Amino acid sequence: PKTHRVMTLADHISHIITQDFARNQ
Amino acid sequence: ACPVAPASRSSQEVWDSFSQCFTPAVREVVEFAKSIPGFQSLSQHDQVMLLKSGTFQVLMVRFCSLFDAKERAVTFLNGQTYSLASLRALGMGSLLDAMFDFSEKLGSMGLEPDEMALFMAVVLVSADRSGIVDVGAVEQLQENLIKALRLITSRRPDDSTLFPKLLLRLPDLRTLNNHHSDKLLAFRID
Repeated sequence: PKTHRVMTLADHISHIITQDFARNQ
Repeated sequence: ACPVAPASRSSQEVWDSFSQCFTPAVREVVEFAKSIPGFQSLSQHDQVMLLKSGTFQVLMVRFCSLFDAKERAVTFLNGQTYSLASLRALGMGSLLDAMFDFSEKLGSMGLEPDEMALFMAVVLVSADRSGIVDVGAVEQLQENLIKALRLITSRRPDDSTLFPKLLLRLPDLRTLNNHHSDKLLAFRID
């Protein structure tokens, strides 16, 4: 079973930034 | 502040804890960006694009204070110190080597905390422009911040080389970013 989601540092950073701005909309 | 796991844990667990500690660090860069005078008058789209292209580089500057270039060791905010050799288990050897070199150069400049913050603001607004809509507004903001960064010369009238030397770190950071921001992180899916 797949136990880990792998992503690049850059994608992880982009994901958090998008999430942060969406939350503060 | 994130501890890298003690030796007893598997390298996957080390990976998990290392990946986890990026999340709060990124959020702090977003908060820092919002505090930069003029940043929030950019369009939201351009704010997001600058953050996406510049955050890794700002993190590299922030992490410099954790790196002891002489001892080749990293001390996390919780006081745990790890030698470069032990951190190589994370598979980020090349990034760590580059970080030691960069932090040695930046550290040798002896910047004050407010000067380092101004430098990080310049780093962020000097990031890649490819996704930016209003390039003019970003360049105006960059110009204002670089003007403010000249503070380091007015504080050290007898050292006119520090300012140009500091700006020469920007291409270093871009290289660090291009070489290493595609490093993989792994998150447990429970």
